[in-house]
Amino acid sequence: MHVWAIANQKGGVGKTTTAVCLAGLLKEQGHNVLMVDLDPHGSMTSYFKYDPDDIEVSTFDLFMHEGRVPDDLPSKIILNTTESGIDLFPASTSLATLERKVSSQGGMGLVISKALAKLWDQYQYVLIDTPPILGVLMINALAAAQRLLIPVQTEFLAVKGLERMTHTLGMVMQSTKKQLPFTILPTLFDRRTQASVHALKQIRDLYGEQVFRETIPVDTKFRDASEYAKFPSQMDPDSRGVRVYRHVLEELLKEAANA
Amino acid sequence: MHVWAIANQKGGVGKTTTAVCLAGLLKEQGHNVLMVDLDPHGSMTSYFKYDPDDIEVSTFDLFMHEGRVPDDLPSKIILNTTESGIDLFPASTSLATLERKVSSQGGMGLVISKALAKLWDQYQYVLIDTPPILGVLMINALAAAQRLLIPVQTEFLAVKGLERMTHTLGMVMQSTKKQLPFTILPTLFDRRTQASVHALKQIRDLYGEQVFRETIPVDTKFRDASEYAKFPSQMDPDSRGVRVYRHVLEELLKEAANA
Ligand SMILES: Nc1ncnc2c1ncn2[C@@H]1O[C@H](COP(=O)(O)OP(=O)(O)OP(=O)(O)O)[C@@H](O)[C@H]1O
Ligand SMILES: Nc1ncnc2c1ncn2[C@@H]1O[C@H](COP(=O)(O)OP(=O)(O)OP(=O)(O)O)[C@@H](O)[C@H]1O
Ligand SMILES: [Mg+2]
Ligand SMILES: [Mg+2]
Repeated sequence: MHVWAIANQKGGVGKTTTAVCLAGLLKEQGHNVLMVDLDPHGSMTSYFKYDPDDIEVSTFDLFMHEGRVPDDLPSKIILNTTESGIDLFPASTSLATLERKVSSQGGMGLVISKALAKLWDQYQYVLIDTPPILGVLMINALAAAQRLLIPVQTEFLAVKGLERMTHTLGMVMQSTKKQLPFTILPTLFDRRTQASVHALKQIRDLYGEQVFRETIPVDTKFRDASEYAKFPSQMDPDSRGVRVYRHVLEELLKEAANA
Repeated sequence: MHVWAIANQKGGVGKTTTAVCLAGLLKEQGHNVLMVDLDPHGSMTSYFKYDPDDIEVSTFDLFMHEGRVPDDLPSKIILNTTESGIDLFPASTSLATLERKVSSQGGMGLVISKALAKLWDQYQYVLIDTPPILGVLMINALAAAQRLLIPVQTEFLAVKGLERMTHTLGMVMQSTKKQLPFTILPTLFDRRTQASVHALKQIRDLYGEQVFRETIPVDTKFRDASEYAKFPSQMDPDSRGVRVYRHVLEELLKEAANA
């Protein structure tokens, strides 16, 4: 089982879009995929027409057993999506209360890892979507993942945020004593804007090889896909955005095979 | 002193851009303005070239006195911006630990209101920027504000998020026993995309009068402005985006005068 986390403390950079798009493309290659929604706002859950305000069992419930995960709980949480072979661990809005609820308890950083371990033979790939804030949910995602994808908007403020993300990553790696390779994915790139071009150059200068060689262009088909609960590659397999995500996936699969 | 909060639990919808743009336009009208950054990611603080990872005194310090605010602390936090007449209460990244630190203490919802009360004669307008998550920081902003602005991206997922924001607002109004009028501000509108046009219609159907009559268009000048730490109205007073924000401000000032 390969677990990939998609994270960035900056909001609206395409985390959910990246997770959903890659899930659709993995399925095309015949893999079984689980998408995990750890965002209290539940964008990924809403994308597939479930209501994060009204979910009976969700990722929130995994945290209600003082750090242990009952054997049968993970499979009770699983929901179907519009595509067979891609399932969802939904989020509930009560995740927003988690930070306060579990702050005094130790050992809450490995809940998601433990839950996924119980499903190791059902899914080949797991994609974890995270909220745009550093906290117990992001720590869980980073601790469970073997690879991290950091979507970054190509704009000035994003560069500063990236420093913080890699700084956070360093802290988590120290405490989990595990290396977590990451790929920076420039998104919402608009080559007509000076700011976009400048920011991209800055990101490539600072992070070199860790930045994917292509940029995800601004592509309106992504918004259309979320309206119809379709994976972007189902909506339009040959759109500019999906084409670049296919190349991203090729690269990630090559690295996963070598790992 | 008029206090306006800008909030939405969805990330990347233009909260920081809205706060900064309106601050610049208020100054043009001769008002003294304080911008308050309550986002642990510190976009507003970074916008003006301060480093949220390396700030000596910030909004975080206001919360370190068990709910009381020492008389002299608020004025110690104030930083200048590129424009005289507009000051900044900076954020520090340690705000991300606040939820865990203060969760067991009561009375932490009014810290920002208390801090602003000590500056009532120095600023006519205060604009509070919030993180994209429901928690003690957003509650503080809503409790301190007399008006709420909710920027909403015109896309399908945003409509669902709006329900949640108005739901949260209802909860806060119940506990503070205060009415908080709000304006929904459709942003990043791209009339060429079906999804944008559909989403806007849905938002207008659901919320009627509470939605501003115009939409903020996609305008690349906003990204340019953040790169040069300039208020968008300084960067290009006549850009399409700034023109609509001027109309937004006219409407808000009219309502503030009648309040
Ligand atoms: N390459 C792209 N081109 C055009 N629109 C995009 C692209 N990527 C994402 N979007 C749109 O931008 C918006 C934000 O994307 P998304 O919700 O995936 O970001 P996020 O980082 O998950 O946000 P949050 O911080 O709220 O979780 C959505 O409306 C999405 O459809
Ligand atoms: N009308 C607009 N046209 C084009 N770009 C815009 C517009 N409004 C905001 N932006 C850009 O979109 C990005 C997100 O905006 P901003 O950071 O203000 O959103 P936010 O809601 O504050 O995000 P967060 O949830 O991370 O706090 C920024 O790069 C900003 O420059
Ligand atoms: Mg998201
Ligand atoms: Mg912001």
